[in-house]
Amino acid sequence: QAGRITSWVPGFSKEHDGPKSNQCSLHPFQVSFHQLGWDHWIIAPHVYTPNYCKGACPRVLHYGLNSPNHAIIQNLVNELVDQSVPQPSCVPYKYVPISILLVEANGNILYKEYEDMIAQSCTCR
Amino acid sequence: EVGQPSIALMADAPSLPLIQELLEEAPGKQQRKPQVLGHPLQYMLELYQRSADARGHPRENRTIGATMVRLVRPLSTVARPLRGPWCIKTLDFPLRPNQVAYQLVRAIVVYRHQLHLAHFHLSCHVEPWIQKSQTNHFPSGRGSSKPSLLSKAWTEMDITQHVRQRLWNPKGHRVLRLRFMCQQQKGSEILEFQWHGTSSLDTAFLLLYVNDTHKSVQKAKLHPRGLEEFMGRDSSLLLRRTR
Repeated sequence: QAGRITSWVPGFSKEHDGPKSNQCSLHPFQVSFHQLGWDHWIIAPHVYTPNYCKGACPRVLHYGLNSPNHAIIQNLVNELVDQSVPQPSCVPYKYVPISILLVEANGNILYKEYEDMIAQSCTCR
Repeated sequence: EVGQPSIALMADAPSLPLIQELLEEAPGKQQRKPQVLGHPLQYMLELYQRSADARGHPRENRTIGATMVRLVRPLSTVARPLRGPWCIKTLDFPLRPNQVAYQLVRAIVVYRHQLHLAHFHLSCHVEPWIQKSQTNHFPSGRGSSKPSLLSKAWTEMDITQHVRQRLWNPKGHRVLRLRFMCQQQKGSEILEFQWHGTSSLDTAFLLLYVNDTHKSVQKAKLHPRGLEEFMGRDSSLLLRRTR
């Protein structure tokens, strides 16, 4: 449990992780296909919400972040052994697909479900 | 931007399927959006609205049964003048060269079974264009029992079996050829009819419901069996070394 581990991580204090608002989390973000330069062939939808993950990874990675064992060890290595080994990064954990209707160069129309197009949650790894 | 050299280089990497698709399917920026109007566009918009919400999220209860639906328009038509009460049009639907890499779920031809042109009232149906001595694999009945996105004048016909047997293999023809046959409705005076005012798009289009198998192919490459085979080869090397 994070609470118990933090007691033996040398020099650990909650202030080290910075303000909670700056911690690794999912940020909603919307972009239009016009902005991406794809509106000349995508019929629907008009907007796309890929979202993104941003923020600092805490020094002790709790369960809610779904970090793999490797990330937890790498964090400890950074903390206790070698600071040239970077801390884990805040990246997407789960994705959901998006359905797109587009017109092809030859005038055919395509409906397609593209996997892993929208970030749904984040992790530190 | 699509078409720039940097993206072309990225497409060489087999792990970038989205980039590959953008290069294959997207019209160039300088190219105008192909004009797609009328019934085909309406049909696909309704299919989209049934299958996804306004933000593009696929609906949980969607009944589409495939991850991809391609509407193919006929490439060219050869119209033959009226023979008795019949007039016939040949429709060619081109298939993409790599199409068979996808798993075919369903193939549907959508066509107008009623045509009203000037003084003509025609009843129409489609048939496969098959060389003599070959059997007809089309269903004898007309239309589909599935809930339809169509207005009254249009009909769907399931031709999955025909497409699967004749076209969906690496050696298959790359073109699906159909005959669009119309007959003047009974009681109307037989007049000399020409296919004026009916573009091929106004009469029929093909729908291919397919599943993308790229992911499963990639998974198969990473399957433990591959590793076992590798290990097997490796262990035989070790054995030889021991010997």
